[in-house]
Amino acid sequence: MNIFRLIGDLSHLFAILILLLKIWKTRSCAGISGRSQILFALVFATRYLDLFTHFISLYNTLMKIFYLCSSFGTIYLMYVKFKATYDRNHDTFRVEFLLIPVAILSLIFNHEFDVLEILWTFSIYLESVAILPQLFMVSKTGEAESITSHYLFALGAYRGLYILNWIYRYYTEGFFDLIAVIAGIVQTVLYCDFFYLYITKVLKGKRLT
Amino acid sequence: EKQYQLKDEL
Repeated sequence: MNIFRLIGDLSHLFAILILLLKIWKTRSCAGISGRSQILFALVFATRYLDLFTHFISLYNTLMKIFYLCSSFGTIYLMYVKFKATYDRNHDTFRVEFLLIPVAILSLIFNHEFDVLEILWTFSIYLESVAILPQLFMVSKTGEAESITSHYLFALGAYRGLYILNWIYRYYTEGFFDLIAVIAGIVQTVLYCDFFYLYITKVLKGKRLT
Repeated sequence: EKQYQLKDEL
């Protein structure tokens, strides 16, 4: 564990929490893409199957359980409790365009042809593009509430910090995971345009439009 | 048989 990894994980945790709190406090999930949230839940469900087979650390186990519960909790709030506020007309990104290529890629480019390993690879590839329905929704409606912007920023910062963590780990431990690094870079790049708008607009108190 | 590569990252 290094500082980049820790802050990255905390940023991820923070992103999920502000999203849940936003929905809970405003009793509304307007502006949030349910499709991205389903993809994230699928990412966690396929990546954290090793909860049942391997123990890594208490930190690792607790974080995984938190991510799983909170992502399914978000889906429950969006599709059941505050269903009426879900902006489905603007949430129209075709997720099969992500799921199918990601499934094929994970079957071809993986560390080992093994069920757990392939599902892990699938989750890494899927995570890198899972935010696209949300970004698509923001571009379609032409704006995002500040809180949604903070959520996106924290979520993007998490993977960016992981890249610093991988550079650090490469020099200190010789650790290098090509699949995670490439997918992590793709994931971070997808947020770049948003980061720019966030810094130039949202931090100056303007709405993201 | 190769051992499963532990994933310590989230």
